[in-house]
Amino acid sequence: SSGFNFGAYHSLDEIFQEMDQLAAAYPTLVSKLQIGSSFENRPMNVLKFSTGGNKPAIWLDAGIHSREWVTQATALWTANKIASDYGKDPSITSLLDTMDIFLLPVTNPDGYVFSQTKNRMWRKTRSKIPGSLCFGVDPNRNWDAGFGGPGASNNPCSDSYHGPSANSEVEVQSIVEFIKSHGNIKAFITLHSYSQLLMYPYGYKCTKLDDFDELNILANSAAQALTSLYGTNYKVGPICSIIYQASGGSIDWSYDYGIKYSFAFELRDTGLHGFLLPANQIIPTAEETWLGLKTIMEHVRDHPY
Amino acid sequence: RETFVGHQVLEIIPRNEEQIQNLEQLEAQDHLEIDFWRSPTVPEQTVHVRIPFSSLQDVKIFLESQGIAYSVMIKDLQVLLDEENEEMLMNQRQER
Repeated sequence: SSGFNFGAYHSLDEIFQEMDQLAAAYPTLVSKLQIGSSFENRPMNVLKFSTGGNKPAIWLDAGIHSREWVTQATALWTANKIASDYGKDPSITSLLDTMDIFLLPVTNPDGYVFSQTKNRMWRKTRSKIPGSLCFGVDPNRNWDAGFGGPGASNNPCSDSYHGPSANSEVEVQSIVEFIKSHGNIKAFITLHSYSQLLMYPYGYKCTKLDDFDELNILANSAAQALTSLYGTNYKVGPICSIIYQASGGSIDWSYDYGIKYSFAFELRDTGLHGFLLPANQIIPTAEETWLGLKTIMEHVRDHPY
Repeated sequence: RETFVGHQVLEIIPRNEEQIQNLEQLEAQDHLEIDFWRSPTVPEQTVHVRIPFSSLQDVKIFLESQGIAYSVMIKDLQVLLDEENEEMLMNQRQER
């Protein structure tokens, strides 16, 4: 009803306006929470989907690496999908009758604005590093999971700089505090792009996790569901073996914190556009990703722990 | 706004561990200001790297000297960015 075009890339202000619009259009289901502020004082806005009560919850975030614009766009499409399908799609209805969903569409708002106004290739936060001329920390090397280990740089000018200490980035710290204070998050799913991967822990070490068999089967089912729509080919496995060893990542932290269902998606580019995925691929990307997400969320709903 | 005129994105497929190590050496050379979009991981897996115009010659010479095959994935990044920007402006106008 807002006339918002989900098949286009938008400014941060437009995304925030549409989040408000969703909360206004579905007042009994959707609300907006601010879980913190970024380094440059932009709000960390989360959409909460809840039918009421104190339910276990699923966490979804997108856009921690700001230049991966298809992820922020996918998150917003997903928000609209969840809201509009509740009461119509039995699976989503049953999910939201059992669990809440928290969705953070723009995890790195400063980086997103910077990537739209100054440097399209920016992927880090915008924090000032004492003693360095360079700005920003890779927020997916900043979590307290093997912090500072292999696959993260100690050079503040590097795109994979881990930061001065774990949780030094207020954007990361805000999520950690929210997850801890909630106390009943059962799944942690983060959206990145590109490469078409569906990964589970670990990245900071290359050992097999205790829940390997379950997560591997589930991730393969999710990837299969995703592929079924447009044939997009996904690889599935632990971060360490399907990309490379990388320390300080979010899903390693969430898994070690006790959130068994921790996954990271790397969405499309299937057509050699890299981070510059044409806007006409946003909706197909979101549609196929939704099938993968739904598979995971249904499993989480049906396997309480 | 920073421009990326003349930046190219190369697609590289390392054939063996030695070539992966060569690419890692390349990545460590800060002065080249190259940006791996998809980093080298295992042999035969595609690598994508953005290279500023000023480093193109050096990088291509390095790859050729090491016998590492590559092709140009994006010929001029700025052309794609201009298209993207134009599309965003058009969408904003339509939504208003």
